[in-house]
Amino acid sequence: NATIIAISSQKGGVGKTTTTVSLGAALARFHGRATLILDMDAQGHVHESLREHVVGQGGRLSSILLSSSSADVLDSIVSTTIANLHITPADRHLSETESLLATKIGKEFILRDALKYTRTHYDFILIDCPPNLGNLTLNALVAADAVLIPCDPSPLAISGVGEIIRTMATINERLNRDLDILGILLTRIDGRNRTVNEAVERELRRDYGDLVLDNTIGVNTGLAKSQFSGTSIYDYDPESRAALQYRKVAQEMMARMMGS
Amino acid sequence: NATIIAISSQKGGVGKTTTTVSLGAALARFHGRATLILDMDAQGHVHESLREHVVGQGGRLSSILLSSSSADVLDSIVSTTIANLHITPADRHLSETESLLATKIGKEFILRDALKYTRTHYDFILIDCPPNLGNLTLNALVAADAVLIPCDPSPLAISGVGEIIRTMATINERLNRDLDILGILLTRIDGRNRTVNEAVERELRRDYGDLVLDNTIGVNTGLAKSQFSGTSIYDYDPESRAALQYRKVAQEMMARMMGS
Ligand SMILES: Nc1ncnc2c1ncn2[C@@H]1O[C@H](COP(=O)(O)OP(=O)(O)OP(=O)(O)O)[C@@H](O)[C@H]1O
Ligand SMILES: Nc1ncnc2c1ncn2[C@@H]1O[C@H](COP(=O)(O)OP(=O)(O)OP(=O)(O)O)[C@@H](O)[C@H]1O
Ligand SMILES: [Mg+2]
Ligand SMILES: [Mg+2]
Repeated sequence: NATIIAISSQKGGVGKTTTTVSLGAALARFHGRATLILDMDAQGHVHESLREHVVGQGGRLSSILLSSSSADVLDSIVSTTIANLHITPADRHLSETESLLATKIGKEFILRDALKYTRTHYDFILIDCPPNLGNLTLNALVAADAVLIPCDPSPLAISGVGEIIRTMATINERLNRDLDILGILLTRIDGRNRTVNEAVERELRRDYGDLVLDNTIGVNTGLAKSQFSGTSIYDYDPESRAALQYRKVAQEMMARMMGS
Repeated sequence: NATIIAISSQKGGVGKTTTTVSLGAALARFHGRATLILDMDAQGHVHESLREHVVGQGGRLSSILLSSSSADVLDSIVSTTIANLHITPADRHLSETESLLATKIGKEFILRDALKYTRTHYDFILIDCPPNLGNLTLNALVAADAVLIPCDPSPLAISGVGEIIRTMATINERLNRDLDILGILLTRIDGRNRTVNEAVERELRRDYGDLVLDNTIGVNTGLAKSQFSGTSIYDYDPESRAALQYRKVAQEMMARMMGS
């Protein structure tokens, strides 16, 4: 059965998609793990970031989540030219799905149930979440074994970390789950802003201790360029700092998941 | 009657809140305009960015939007120590309001109607939107006279511009509105990434022409530092490039609104 990890923060632009895509590609390519990246964000940026690799059409995740019968996510998946990596395609209709899920019985368990067969086909499933704590993120958290929280070095992003952890506590209590925090990943660290970086890192380590991953991600324009080109960072610029940093994060993630 | 401007993009982290707060403070402080900043985002980052200036408690915007009687936004407003500037306080309950609005008759007009008295008290009302195109953003767009779309120099943010413009076209057609695009503001431009910046600016000017504002905002750590301190950029570092750039954007915004 697959290990399912949700990558989530209510704060926008902290690097959720960049992290999900870079970790997924690393697990598939450098560790031979059968990996699925599931895009729960109506923006569809997983597909956009990897568009040169995507093969075929796939189905809409929104119809699987809204279907009354026991549809499975397997019906929406497309493969990529990156060995061992599959994704769910972009689906703009996820935007309306947010409100349509609200009235369903057991609305939080819909994705978990739709992954029943899918999880037997993969070693890892990474879920890219939208920048909110609505029903789609709730579904991702309930389906997941652990959550990775990206945070960029800004006061506004720090408050996003607290919000998601509060939401997870409510899920664990009310829905009888045992959802772990995999960790907090510091992203978009700009070497020029030492005072802000140190202040943010200090505050995070004070509040969350070892939950803050040892490896961090610096600002690196190769990531935006790779997104422009529609290929993963390991194809676009395999020797870039970002490629090496994300490979280290993938290793730390696997170690943390094995350890727990 | 106030001029109402929504600051919106589905893309997270492009500088919606930083822009709304910096423009609102400039209109109030340098142009003597009675200005209200309305925070439609459950993150409540308008309040967080200006917390040293805020005076008093205020009420929840979510209860005004969900109330069956004709409640008015005036009931939630707090003043600040910045002359001519009021804001609506942070309201975490806006997150649930998103789905709760879905079932109301004429759900898109709720904010417009709740601003009936408020708009007679101000010259400008700026609405900070959450990073999605759900019911709260929809309400902001329907209540607004024009929309300002921040976009950072990244391929993923460009696709966010197209999405909001598509949504506006649907609003104008179905809800018989005449919502203008005030313009597209390039934000977080990092002088070191010339190739990405030029590629993004070329693509935006090709697709949207004069809609792209002449003035742009560079990467400037003073903005994050001012958010740490809970004061506006004009109080934290009045001579910074960011302070001067946002003052120019405020002037261009006023000129564009007068001209249209
Ligand atoms: N380490 C980095 N260095 C430079 N740019 C980065 C880095 N990580 C992400 N970015 C850029 O920052 C922007 C935000 O990243 P991304 O879209 O992955 O964040 P997100 O949290 O998924 O955003 P959203 O909230 O919209 O889903 C993107 O344009 C991306 O190219
Ligand atoms: N010009 C700039 N220079 C440097 N940092 C900036 C600039 N503009 C914004 N930022 C920083 O980028 C981050 C994102 O900005 P902001 O929160 O205003 O974006 P947003 O679009 O409102 O995000 P969200 O989608 O979460 O609402 C913040 O941490 C802010 O401090
Ligand atoms: Mg994303
Ligand atoms: Mg914001």
